[in-house]
Amino acid sequence: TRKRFAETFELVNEKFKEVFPRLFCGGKAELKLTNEDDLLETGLDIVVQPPGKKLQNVSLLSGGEKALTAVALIFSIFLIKPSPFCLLDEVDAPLDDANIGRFNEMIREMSLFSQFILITHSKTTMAVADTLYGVTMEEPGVSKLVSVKLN
Amino acid sequence: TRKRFAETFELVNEKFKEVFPRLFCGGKAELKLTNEDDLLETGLDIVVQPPGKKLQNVSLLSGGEKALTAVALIFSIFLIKPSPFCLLDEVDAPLDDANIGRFNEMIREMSLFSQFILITHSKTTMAVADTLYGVTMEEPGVSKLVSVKLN
Amino acid sequence: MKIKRLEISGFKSFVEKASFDFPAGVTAVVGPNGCGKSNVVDAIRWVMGEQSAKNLRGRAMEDVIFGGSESRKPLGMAEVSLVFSTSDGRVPAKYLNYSEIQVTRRLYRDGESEYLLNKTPCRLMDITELFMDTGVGARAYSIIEQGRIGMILMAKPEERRFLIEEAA
Amino acid sequence: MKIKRLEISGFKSFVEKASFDFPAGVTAVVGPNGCGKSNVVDAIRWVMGEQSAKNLRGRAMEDVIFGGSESRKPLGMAEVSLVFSTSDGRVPAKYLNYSEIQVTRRLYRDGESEYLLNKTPCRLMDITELFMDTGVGARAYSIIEQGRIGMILMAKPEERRFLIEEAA
Ligand SMILES: Nc1ncnc2c1ncn2[C@@H]1O[C@H](COP(=O)(O)OP(=O)(O)OP(=O)(O)O)[C@@H](O)[C@H]1O
Ligand SMILES: Nc1ncnc2c1ncn2[C@@H]1O[C@H](COP(=O)(O)OP(=O)(O)OP(=O)(O)O)[C@@H](O)[C@H]1O
Ligand SMILES: [Mg+2]
Ligand SMILES: [Mg+2]
Repeated sequence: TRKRFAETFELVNEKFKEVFPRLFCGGKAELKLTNEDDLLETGLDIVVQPPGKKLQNVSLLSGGEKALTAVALIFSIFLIKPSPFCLLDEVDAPLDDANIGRFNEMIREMSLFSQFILITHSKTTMAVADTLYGVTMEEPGVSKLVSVKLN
Repeated sequence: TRKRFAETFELVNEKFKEVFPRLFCGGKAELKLTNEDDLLETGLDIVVQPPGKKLQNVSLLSGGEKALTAVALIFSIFLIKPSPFCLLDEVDAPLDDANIGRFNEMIREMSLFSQFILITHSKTTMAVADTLYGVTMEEPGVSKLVSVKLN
Repeated sequence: MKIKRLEISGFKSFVEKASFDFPAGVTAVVGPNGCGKSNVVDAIRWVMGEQSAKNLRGRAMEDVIFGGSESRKPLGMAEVSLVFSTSDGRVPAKYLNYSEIQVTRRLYRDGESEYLLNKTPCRLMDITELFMDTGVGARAYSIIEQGRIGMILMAKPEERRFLIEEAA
Repeated sequence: MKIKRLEISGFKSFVEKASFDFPAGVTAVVGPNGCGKSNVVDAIRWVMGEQSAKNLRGRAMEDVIFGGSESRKPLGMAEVSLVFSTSDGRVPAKYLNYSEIQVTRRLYRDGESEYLLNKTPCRLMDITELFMDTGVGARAYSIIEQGRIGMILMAKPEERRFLIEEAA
């Protein structure tokens, strides 16, 4: 319905304007509707300005900046309407250590009301987990679970 | 020309059959022409079997296995007809430490006849470099080069 | 509904039954390339009702059944169970007398499918209804598969609107 | 032809002139997200004659000129120079008396382009010819951009044949 789309858009946008500078340690971003007069067909544009940089076409952003921007949008929607659980598979792969730190900090906060399952190769991310599962393939082709409970 | 394509294909294929088990520490792989009778239009199929696993559709491979398979093909072509230099931008991102190690070992060997420029976040990869360049953005939006010569 | 436990048996590389307990908070899954981590994500998607083999990196749904290794024969069936705790009370009325809800999906190599709710056979529709009613449905923003995070920025503006629609 | 040096000035985030020496062997380029590492790859592609802004993550070629930051105004020109050493002798006859070959490309905001070989103005064609003759051309398998390695496996079989064609 048009009204609900508009309301949700407003809520997510306000949240996005908060979450982006938090993950990027500065800068600003917002969502824009491509066609405000047609809420049933309009698209969603993302306008981004990393800290200290000038507003530019999103395509010029770096690999890590693009990933973190997408994460900011996902987290914003999640904060407006949380799911009971959230599964992220190697989302931290393109991020440097500083960004991974802020990413994990937000996940720890959101994990108070939702379960987070993170697949990762990053030792930094492993360090913030409450529970750790190791998957091994000692016998080739056969997955085996090794649980390492941390708390 | 048909003849040259066929010869090059044979050379690259033989090399690929060597390089893949080297990067994967086992297993086998080969290239197959989709249409052997039409060398001007034929496509290239990749058949892969990681060590101990069964031959399966390439799409079922893991993120890291797909990346390493692509690297094996790139390296095979490179070994048949080396370029004077090779630029790899965060190609090691999805690889675990063991695979990064074998990847870097091959790069060191090939660097005897070609220059390799690797963009990476991995400390393991940095460790095999002869020269290290750090790019910083102390002033936001402005890239600055800091050279750390290692040898 | 919180996830309590995930049981995978015969699904992709999980030949023998593997059981994951999911306590509250953050759970990290780690391991070398190709060991089966993303297969766990596929298992969760699958038991929640995924109908497209492509979304599970396969060509046909049969691809999710363990296909054998150098040392093991292929299996004839894949089974995944997801057990939810109803302790937070957010469940449809008919489940209020249960402390757990177990969703099970099986696929046989001949193509036969089975769905079970608390070990009682049911239809796929009952499972998708349960997930819809409890808000647990595989929303686009609650499962982000490997390599898919980039799609949000690369997508056309019209393709992104579903993110708002799902949260609305 | 080995690469000796790369000089970037006014190209993307490299406001002030940056000079990279490339000795033999393995060079690693490191730094935090967004600091400019991939821009170095773009600079090399660009000076070798890249004509499509899309292949440089831009919408128009003007996007490669430094567009300003919070503290700096935009620049009016981007310039990249790539200096090759001819010591390995693999150069076209007309360059044999040079110890270095310097390829320079400039772009002005009004759209004017300049190409120079050893600081002498030339046409784009002279540059692409040089790269073709010396086998230095940006072959698909000698520059792998960020995120592009996956394309080899995801591509259709017909789309992959160019890899063999380029090596043939
Ligand atoms: N039906 C099947 N039978 C047996 N093995 C399978 C089946 N389907 C997939 N596999 C295997 O599972 C492996 C992929 O596992 P998965 O994608 O979970 O790895 P991963 O741990 O996520 O690795 P990465 O860190 O590289 O992403 C592949 O090697 C594939 O061959
Ligand atoms: N014309 C331009 N003027 C100013 N800044 C630019 C211009 N073009 C691109 N940039 C900036 O350069 C940055 C991207 O740099 P680059 O892609 O090289 O990062 P990176 O070091 O590779 O990061 P990552 O590790 O995330 O891949 C972006 O923040 C972008 O805004
Ligand atoms: Mg994976
Ligand atoms: Mg980059």
